[in-house]
Amino acid sequence: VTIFGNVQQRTLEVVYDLGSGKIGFGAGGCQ
Amino acid sequence: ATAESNNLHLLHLNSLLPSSSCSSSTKGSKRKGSLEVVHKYGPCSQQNDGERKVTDSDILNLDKERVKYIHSRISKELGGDDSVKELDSATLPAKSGTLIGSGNYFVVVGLGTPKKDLSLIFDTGSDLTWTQCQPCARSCYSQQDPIFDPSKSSTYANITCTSTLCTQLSSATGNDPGCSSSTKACIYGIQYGDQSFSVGYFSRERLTVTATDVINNFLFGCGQNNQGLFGGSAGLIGLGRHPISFVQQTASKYNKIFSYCLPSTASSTGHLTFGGGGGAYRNLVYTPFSTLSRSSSFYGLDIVSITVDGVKLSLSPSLFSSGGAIIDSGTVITRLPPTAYATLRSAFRKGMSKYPTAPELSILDTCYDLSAYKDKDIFIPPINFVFGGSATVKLQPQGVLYVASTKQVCLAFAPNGDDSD
Repeated sequence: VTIFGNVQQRTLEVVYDLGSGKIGFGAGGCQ
Repeated sequence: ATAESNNLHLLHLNSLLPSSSCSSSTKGSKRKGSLEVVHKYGPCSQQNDGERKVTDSDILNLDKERVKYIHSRISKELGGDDSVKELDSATLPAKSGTLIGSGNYFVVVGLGTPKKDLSLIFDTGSDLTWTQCQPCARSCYSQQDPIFDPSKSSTYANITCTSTLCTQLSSATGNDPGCSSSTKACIYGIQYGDQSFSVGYFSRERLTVTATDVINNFLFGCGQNNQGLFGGSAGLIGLGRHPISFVQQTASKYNKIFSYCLPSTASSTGHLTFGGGGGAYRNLVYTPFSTLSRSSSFYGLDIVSITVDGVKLSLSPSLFSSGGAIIDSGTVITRLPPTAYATLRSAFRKGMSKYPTAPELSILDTCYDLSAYKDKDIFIPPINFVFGGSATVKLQPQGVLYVASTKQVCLAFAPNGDDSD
C-alpha cells in the first residue's frame, strides 16, 4: 500500500468530507 | 522568473528550518471548531522543555514501525490473523504490528467534568480515541499533562461488556474486547509490534473540543496499562472511518467533515478544524476517497501519476492501483512502490545535480549538504501528485524535503519493500 504521509501534507489544507466521500487539498492552508 | 520559466521551486533554505522559538499565531482558517496543531518535538510543544530529546533518525525509525503496522493490519484483515481472543488487563502478548501513535502532531482537548486538558496525537489512520487513566492499575508511561482521573469526573461511566458498543471494538482495534469478571466492564486493548500497547476500560465521558463545542457521552478508552513510545502525549484521537472514531461519533454536530493544516516547520502551528460549511474552503481540488477492500478504516486514495519538474514519470498505471494507497496523518514519510520511488528519485537527483550530496538519513537515501547555501536561494524540482478525478496537488517545498540540518537535506520519500505491498 502506498501511503501519503504527513511531510507531504505540510502547509496544505486537507479536507475530509465523509458525507460526500471526497478529500480536498488546498495550497497555503497555514503558510 | 528563471525559476518560473524552468518550472522550479525557488526558496530560501532558512524557510525550511524551524526557529528556536514558537511562532504560535495560527494561520489558516480559524473557526468555532478549530484547535491549534502543534508538532510534538518543536518549540511550540510544552512536552519539549526547550530541549529536543528525539533525533530525526528516531522519528524516521518510528515511522518505519508505523508503516509496518499499517501493512500488518491490512494483511491481518486479509485473513492472516493473530488477533487476541481474550484480552484482560493483566496480560497482553506482544504482537506483530506497531506503534499506532507515533504521529508527530497533537491537539489539546478537554475531558471530563470539570474538564481536564489533554494533549492527544491526532491520527486519521486509526479509530479508537484513548488516554491514560488513573489509577494506572498496571502501568502508565510519563506524560506531560496530569493523568486523567475518572473518579474525579461527574460525567464518566464505564461501558458494560454486554453492550453492543463493546463488540465494535473488535473491528476498531483488531482485538476482541475483554470483560471484567467483577464489574462486567468492557475492556479494550490496542497493541503494537514494538510492544507498545494500551489496555483499559471502554467508557463514555464529556469531551470538550473547544470552549463552545462539547460532546456528551463520547466513547473512549480509559487506559490502565499503557506502555510504549507515545512521546509524552496523553493518548490519541482516532479520526478514521470506523463507527467508533471521533468523526463518526460527532457526525450530528460536525456533519462528518474535518480539515487540518500541518505547519511548515516544527516551530509554527497549524490547525485541526471540525465541521465545514459557510464557504470555509476555497481553491481546493477534490479527489474521491475509496475503501480498501482489506480495511475499511483507512482513507483510500487513487494515485494516477506523479510529475517531477513538470515531467510525468514513466510508470505503469497499474503500479499504484495494484496495491492501493491511503492518506495518513500519522505516517511521516510518503511510501511509494519501489519502482515508482526509483523513478522519482532519479528525476529528482537529476534536478538537484548541482548540489553536493550528503550521507543518507535512516530511510531517506537522497540527501544534500546545503550548508553553503544557508543564506542563498536554492532551486528544487517541484513534485506534483495527480489523484483520481484529475486532482493535481502541487507539493510545497516543505512537502518535498526533510531538513535534519543544512548539512543534511533529504528527499522526503521512501520505498515500500515490494511493488506488491
